[in-house]
Amino acid sequence: MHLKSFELFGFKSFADKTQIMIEPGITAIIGPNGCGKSNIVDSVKWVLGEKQAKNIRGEKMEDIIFNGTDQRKPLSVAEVSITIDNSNKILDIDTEAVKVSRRIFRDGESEYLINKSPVRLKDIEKLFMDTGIGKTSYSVMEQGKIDMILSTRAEDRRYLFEEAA
Amino acid sequence: MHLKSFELFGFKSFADKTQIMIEPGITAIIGPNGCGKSNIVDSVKWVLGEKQAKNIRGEKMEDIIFNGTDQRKPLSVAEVSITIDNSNKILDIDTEAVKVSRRIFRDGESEYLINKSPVRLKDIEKLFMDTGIGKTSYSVMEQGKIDMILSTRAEDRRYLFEEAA
Amino acid sequence: SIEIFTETFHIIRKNFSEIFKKLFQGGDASIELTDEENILESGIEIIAMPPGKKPKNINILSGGERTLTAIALLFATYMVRPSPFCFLDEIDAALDEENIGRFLRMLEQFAKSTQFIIITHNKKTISIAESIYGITMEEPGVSKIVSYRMEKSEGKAVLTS
Amino acid sequence: SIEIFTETFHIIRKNFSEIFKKLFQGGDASIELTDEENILESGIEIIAMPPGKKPKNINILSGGERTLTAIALLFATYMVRPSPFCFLDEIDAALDEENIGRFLRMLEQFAKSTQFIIITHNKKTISIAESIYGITMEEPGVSKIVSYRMEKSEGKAVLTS
Ligand SMILES: Nc1ncnc2c1ncn2[C@@H]1O[C@H](COP(=O)(O)OP(=O)(O)OP(=O)(O)O)[C@@H](O)[C@H]1O
Ligand SMILES: Nc1ncnc2c1ncn2[C@@H]1O[C@H](COP(=O)(O)OP(=O)(O)OP(=O)(O)O)[C@@H](O)[C@H]1O
Ligand SMILES: [Mg+2]
Ligand SMILES: [Mg+2]
Repeated sequence: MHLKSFELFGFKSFADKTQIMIEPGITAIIGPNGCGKSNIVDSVKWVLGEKQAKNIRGEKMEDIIFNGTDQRKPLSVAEVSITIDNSNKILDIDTEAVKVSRRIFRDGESEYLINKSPVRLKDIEKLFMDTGIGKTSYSVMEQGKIDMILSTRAEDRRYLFEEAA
Repeated sequence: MHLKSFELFGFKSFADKTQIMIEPGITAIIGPNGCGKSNIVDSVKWVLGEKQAKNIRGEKMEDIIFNGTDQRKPLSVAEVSITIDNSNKILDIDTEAVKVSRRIFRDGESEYLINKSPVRLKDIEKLFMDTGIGKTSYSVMEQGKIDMILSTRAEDRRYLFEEAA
Repeated sequence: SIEIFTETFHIIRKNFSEIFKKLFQGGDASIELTDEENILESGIEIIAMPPGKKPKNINILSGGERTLTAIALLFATYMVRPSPFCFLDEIDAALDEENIGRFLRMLEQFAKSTQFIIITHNKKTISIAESIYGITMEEPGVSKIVSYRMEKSEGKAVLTS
Repeated sequence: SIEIFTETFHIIRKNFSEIFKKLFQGGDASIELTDEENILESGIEIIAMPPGKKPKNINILSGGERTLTAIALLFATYMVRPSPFCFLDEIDAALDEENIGRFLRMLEQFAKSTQFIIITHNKKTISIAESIYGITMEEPGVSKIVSYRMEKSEGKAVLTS
């Protein structure tokens, strides 16, 4: 089970539809300050079910919708999709690849889809249970936060070990 | 009024007496991870009167005394001195250069000296009042903390402006 | 349950010590329960000693030493519960060139079974990637992606689209 | 007193806007009192807009944009209350090469009247320094200093002691 691709459309600075194919091994993402690299990381946390806007640098969830520039109007919806290879059927869905999507509208309404069928957020959580996907505390390491595990109080560090156990 | 030099002896990883001369303009300090560069910054904060050990990455003030390696025994005293050019007599001392020193012993006892005469910490604070030295909130920018002013709450940011006013 | 947590804890501790020693080429590291009597609620202490050093606590380590220690703990946890993919955002920022090299050699081992997507400004890190995406903002405020292929023979990145 | 604080505040705000525009080559920035009625206790809000962008708050800016904004505010305060010397510890860590260049050009202006001691791993930053100190740990755990002189003609650092 591996990541095949993900798509961003209207998510933060990705006003235009953008698809990123992911090969095996190591993929580097490069570019100047402020061009959108960390926004890609935020989009992955978000499509996997992030519930708190502040964990992806927003105040309200709607802040993640492209909010316009001097030249472009804001958009009214943001969508992120992640496509995961499922040829070994580890995910409990009967397709070779599974596409999970999340959308949010300006009024705060959210939609979730698995292979284009509307589902609830908890169906996505159930899909990924025990796969290691979605438990982003050690599969997504955010900018500037690598040594957070060392600064956290001893009592608060358990979560990392409990997730692995 | 400018910095001429400073000396570290027994301060953190500087087990041997070390003098650093400072020229006008820009001085770069380089070296591999863990070799002692940020310890130099800590020593400047400390000799200028830092009161809290946690602000120089310690738990108790005595933590700043060289605590030994596999090959060397711990030392029992740490001393840092800073020598400031005073040819324009901005500092209220009648010498061409003013040397401020601070020492700490294993039992927690501290000593302060101006040109080798013992003084109290508040004499050092009085010496530097209104000179811009010692108000380290904007003359010492610590590693990883450059954008702290942006993450602080609006109410807590006043200190930077009050110090400048 | 207590058994599963304790068993996982011991495996992670063993992994952490081995990985730390590789990344630091020496020294020692461990994780300890702060309260052995109360395993289900105990906090976890991290002890890390780079070669020759005897730090009293983890806060006096340098920026680069802390990053490398955190990476060791991350990889130690990975060996127990690998994720199919992992996103790392500029985790090499505080590392000097030598430590980046040691980190990358280890990353290449883990990348045999996990996809790593790593955001970086560092040339050494970019040079070990199998695929490279460049993000640009020719139009202010709007992100656009271009992909490069690494011409490994020439050590150069060649724009493919 | 209220007059001194208000006057200083306005000068810093003007400096901040000018310096930000230089570092970002455009855009706009400001500082505002959160409570105009209560100047002695009001909080201070920071507004920063890189060219073409309209960020709702400062947290959605990127790592490098935040560093550059903080540097602009630091220099803005400096112009009001210069310190004879200033220590900067790896503040270029999150900046790309182009932004490091813009930061350094500004640093060179301020360095005419202030001594800057800057800790860095970046070659560009090292190349503009008039003097360079290298710290080593040949003996594990014990810091030792060596000084280099920049041979600017050759762009190389030459060990002097
Ligand atoms: N909802 C939004 N609409 C439009 N632009 C946005 C939105 N949210 C964030 N941005 C923009 O995205 C930019 C930040 O992008 P990001 O954090 O991905 O940069 P980065 O490539 O990681 O840069 P760095 O190398 O500095 O870390 C900011 O300039 C911000 O204004
Ligand atoms: N009291 C002490 N006695 C001996 N060594 C100490 C003491 N306090 C700190 N150290 C050592 O100093 C080292 C940290 O030094 P410092 O933070 O200056 O590194 P650095 O050169 O800034 O590295 P980096 O580039 O990673 O930021 C640590 O390894 C720590 O063990
Ligand atoms: Mg970023
Ligand atoms: Mg450091």
